[in-house]
Amino acid sequence: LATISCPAIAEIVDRLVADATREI
Amino acid sequence: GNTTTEFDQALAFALARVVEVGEGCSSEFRAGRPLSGVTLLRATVEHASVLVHLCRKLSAHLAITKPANSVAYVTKIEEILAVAVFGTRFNWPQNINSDDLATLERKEREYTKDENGLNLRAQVMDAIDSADAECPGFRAAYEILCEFAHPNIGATWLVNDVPVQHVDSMGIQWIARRLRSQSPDVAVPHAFGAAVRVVDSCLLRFRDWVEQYRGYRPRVLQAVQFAVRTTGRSALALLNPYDPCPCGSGAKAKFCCRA
Repeated sequence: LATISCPAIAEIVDRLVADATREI
Repeated sequence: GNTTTEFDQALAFALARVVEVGEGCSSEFRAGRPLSGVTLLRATVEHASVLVHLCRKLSAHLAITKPANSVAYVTKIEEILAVAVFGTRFNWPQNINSDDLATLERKEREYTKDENGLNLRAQVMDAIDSADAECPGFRAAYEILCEFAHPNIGATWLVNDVPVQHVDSMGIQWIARRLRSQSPDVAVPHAFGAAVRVVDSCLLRFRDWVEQYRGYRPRVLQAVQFAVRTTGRSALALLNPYDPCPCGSGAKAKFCCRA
């Protein structure tokens, strides 16, 4: 088993949301 | 003549969906709810991959530089854009006001017939496969995410704490599982970590895809103008010459396609 960090995944998605928001 | 407007709107709608689902996903992870977080991560990935699919389909279509029929050529662009925004599996045109779902047969539920000459059939796996062609491993990563978003074993992993294992004096291994406490870390198989890394590296290219999409606009406009000027110019005489040209160029009709 590996340990994943929930905040790390949230950061990945936040970056996508920021990219998409900037373009709208 | 609405095609260029629809081109701009398709991007706006696609991005708005990514933003809404993505914001939900991020806040679920931050709130320490990885199961709903992963469910929304899978949805976010689906919404983001629609843009890749759109770019690939437009790119393939716009590669045809000398279309035999300029109107059919623009109609195909129209269809590509419409599927990205309004694509469906459920037969909305027939069932939009249905309230007796129990009697809906499979054949009635499925959207099979074209709408106004446009085929709007869509399923998300088309987009996932397009993304996989751009980012190898994307489809596998998506399937792994599905395993965690569906009521399958992955979802069970997400609702338990890191399991405690011990071997007793008789050599029997015990695994103690406990429902999760609110910890920011989750124990998952390595393949899940790999899936997140693939998603991460693929989503890093999202802005490039937006740029790529924007880059198609001049050619879409050109195709619309060609269709208007070769087949529809007489209809432009009905318009006020000082109104914006219906091709979407932003110029007045008199100085654009009507000229």
